[in-house]
Amino acid sequence: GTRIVYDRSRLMQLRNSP
Amino acid sequence: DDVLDPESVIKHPLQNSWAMWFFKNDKGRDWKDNLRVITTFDTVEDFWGLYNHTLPASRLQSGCDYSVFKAGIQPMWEDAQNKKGGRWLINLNKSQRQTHLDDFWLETLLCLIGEGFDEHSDDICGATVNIRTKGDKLGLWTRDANKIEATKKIGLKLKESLNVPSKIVIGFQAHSDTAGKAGSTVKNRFTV
Repeated sequence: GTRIVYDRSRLMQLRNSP
Repeated sequence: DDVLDPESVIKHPLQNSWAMWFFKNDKGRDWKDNLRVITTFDTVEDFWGLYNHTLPASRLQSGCDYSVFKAGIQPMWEDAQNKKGGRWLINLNKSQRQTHLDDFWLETLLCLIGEGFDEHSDDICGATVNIRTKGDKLGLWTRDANKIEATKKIGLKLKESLNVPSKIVIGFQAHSDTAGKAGSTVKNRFTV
């Protein structure tokens, strides 16, 4: 099946989203 | 129009649910009572909510541990899903607590929750950071020590994510080799 993957930059980007 | 963009309100799901554990070495209590789940999370937002509101590893008292493991796996080698596996171990010297520890821990967590080990992500159980006066230790725990190629690839990806220079060697210890033995006498199954 598909795997939900987040790379480091995406995770850091989401750190500051409201 | 003030219709909300779903992307901005829906939390981003993780592939796995994870539990963050805390261990405090209170000698007056049974070892198992000193180990507790802080919380579990399965979205990026909930991870950051947790991470941003817990004390950095570098400021924990000596003798304490943080562990983040897939839900259902306890952060101990006795757990059925850890037993056949082992851990990549990164030993830090005393000065690295202030310079490297928190970054190493965060980068490791981002690899875990983001499934950063590609097709080997299923072999990951969790990670632990041990705060000790003689030198802090960071461990990445895998499911099966006999899967040599997969385990080596996980070790290489860990080094890459933490920017560990290639000349610095890290070792993998199988739990079956370490159970009941003093740390220093244990032989690495392999190194990268």
